Amino acid sequence: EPEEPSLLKKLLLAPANS
Amino acid sequence: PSASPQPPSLPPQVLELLRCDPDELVVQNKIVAHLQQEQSGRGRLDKPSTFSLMCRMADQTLFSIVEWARSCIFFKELRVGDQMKLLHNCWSELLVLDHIFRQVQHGQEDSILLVTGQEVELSFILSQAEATLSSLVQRGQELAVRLRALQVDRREIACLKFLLLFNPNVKLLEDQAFVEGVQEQVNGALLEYTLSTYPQFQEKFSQLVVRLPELRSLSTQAEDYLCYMHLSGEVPCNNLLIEMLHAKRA
Repeated sequence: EPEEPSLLKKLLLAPANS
Repeated sequence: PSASPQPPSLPPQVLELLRCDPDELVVQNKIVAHLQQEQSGRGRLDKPSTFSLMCRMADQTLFSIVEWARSCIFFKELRVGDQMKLLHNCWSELLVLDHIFRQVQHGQEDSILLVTGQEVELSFILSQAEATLSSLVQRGQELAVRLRALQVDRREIACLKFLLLFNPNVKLLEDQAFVEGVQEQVNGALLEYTLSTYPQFQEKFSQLVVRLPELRSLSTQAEDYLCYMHLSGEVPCNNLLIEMLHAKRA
């Protein structure tokens, strides 16, 4: 089962000012 | 008291680090708006417990810390893997330091200033909280008193935050040398700043740095408490706070 993406990773990879 | 005198020459590096700091009022308004939105969604009758509210505040403050980190000089040059490792290592210290410096600026030993700008009587918190949380809050207040006595200012806190974030002891970093280099540069900038700004207090740099292990001990105790409360189902789930707690202890 694919691991749920980390919230932290999502935040770090989100475009600036998103 | 933490308003620092105008130093003859502010090390440019310290200016750079300070420039990364977010506008406190913007952060405060964002968190207040978010909590109000959450509460309106919950309905008037569903009143969160004091601890649950504190968790929500801490969670939102953690979001703002991640936002600060990702926009920081040096940090944005790292790959996301290293960024995550560094934040997993120091998130609780940054949270606790954020809280403690707010109390240093607040300057009141009998009350606590929350990130939302609300002031809460210490006696109220101690009457509500059980023993472990009370001791945490007390320890936080004591560290705030010590830092206030040192006349720690915003620029020094900006440097300390970088020293916490760029911790060369974090394992399995891809770019270990870079992190070590930043740690060295920031140490140098903080030393230069304290010597030039507080010439009458030659030991200020070492007095500041000696507080970091205390901060780490306090943040480890806070994590332990959070873990305990999480296992008792007391912490609102699905939030950054719990993810970071798990990541650090995995």
